[in-house]
Amino acid sequence: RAESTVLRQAMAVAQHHDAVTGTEKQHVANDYAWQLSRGWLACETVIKNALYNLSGNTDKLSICPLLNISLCSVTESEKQFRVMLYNPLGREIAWNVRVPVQGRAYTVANHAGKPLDSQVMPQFFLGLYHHGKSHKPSVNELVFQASAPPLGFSTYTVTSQKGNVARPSPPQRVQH
Amino acid sequence: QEVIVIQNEHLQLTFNGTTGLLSSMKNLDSGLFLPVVQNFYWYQGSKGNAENIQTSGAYIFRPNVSTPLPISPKAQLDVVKGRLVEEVRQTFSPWCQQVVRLYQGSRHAEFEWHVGSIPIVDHLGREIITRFDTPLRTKGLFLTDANGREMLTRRRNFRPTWKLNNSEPVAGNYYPITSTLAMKDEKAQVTLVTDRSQGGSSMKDGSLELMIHRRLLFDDFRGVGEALNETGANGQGLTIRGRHLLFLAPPDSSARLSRLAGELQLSEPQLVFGTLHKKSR
Repeated sequence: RAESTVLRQAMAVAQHHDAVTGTEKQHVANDYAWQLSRGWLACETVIKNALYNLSGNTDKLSICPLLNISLCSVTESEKQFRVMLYNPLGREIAWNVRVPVQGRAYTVANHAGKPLDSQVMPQFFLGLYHHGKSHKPSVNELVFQASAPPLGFSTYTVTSQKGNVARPSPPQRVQH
Repeated sequence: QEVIVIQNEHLQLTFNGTTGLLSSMKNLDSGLFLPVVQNFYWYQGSKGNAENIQTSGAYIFRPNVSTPLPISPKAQLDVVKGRLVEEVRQTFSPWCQQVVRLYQGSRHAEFEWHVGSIPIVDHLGREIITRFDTPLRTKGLFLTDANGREMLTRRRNFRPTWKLNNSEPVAGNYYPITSTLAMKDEKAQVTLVTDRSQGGSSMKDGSLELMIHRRLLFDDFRGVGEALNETGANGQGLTIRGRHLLFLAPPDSSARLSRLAGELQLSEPQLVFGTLHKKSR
């Protein structure tokens, strides 16, 4: 269900000084996190609906909430995908997009089909998510410089190049 | 190598090949050069002592000594250079790593750190900081933001409206950093922009520090009734990843740079990914 009320209510609860300062008991911290997570999930649908309406495209849209720790099932598994950047600021921005990928070479194009510079590099922090067991990172990161208009969005298409070997994610990474 | 250098059009960072630590920063536009050493340290959380039973906990920051210990004096290095980004990857310990990046066209250096789970096998509470040491003559002054709006000048061991008797030499000089911590002299300003609210200070001239993670083993008797020892689903302490932006610029032009970057940190773009439906494909 698409609604922003769940997140609004969770944010209201999190105005309590314990949530702001982190002085709550552990089980309360867990509940704050749960409420915010529920709110975020409901808002994802709101964002997707808005982007469907604004862009008019028929892509299946996904949001990767674990992108901050370089996990995104879409970019790691698809040979072609689109990246949409919504800019909440009232000025044009430039942003370095970093997404986890399995392959070693990709083509990135803007909405007009113009190819952009991109760079693929091995992930660095990956080994730390394996409960302390060090292992050689097997997944790469794709970097490209994107821009977005004020309070608007831009779209980029990423395509895996031919001969680009894609490997499935190790199951424990996906679980984590 | 003795020296490792990464650079873009605006900045150049030098790392000491022996210690693996950042050793200097140069603003290529203004020609400003500043030796900067950055490392991660930890304060040991107080268990209380004969003078005062107060422990370090969720409400109270009370390290047992004023000098933090380095997590490691050296970092293992890995360097990746490409057309869009050059980065130095530092491993300080199995639970503390960092990537220092210079993106093409960027006027700041990005420090992405990854800390946790903080070990407690020795039964010591740890409060982890990142610290930038420079030779800037800051005369006991530094700047912190007031909820991202006005920048306030702070002076060590001083309050503007009463005579301070500082009984906590570290905690008494810590201030909330909502987005920006800075220091300057006549020629240069060093500014740190955070991606979240943190505590920070300048414990000596030319030095800036930010607290990035804490794991403590005692309750601080202020009401929470638990030690600040948060664990994840796997029972281990929390792992935290975050970002600091470092600017070096003349004082006159620093605010404009860091303010715009701070705004973008706070309201970063939302990424949404689309996969083509079979029909449209």
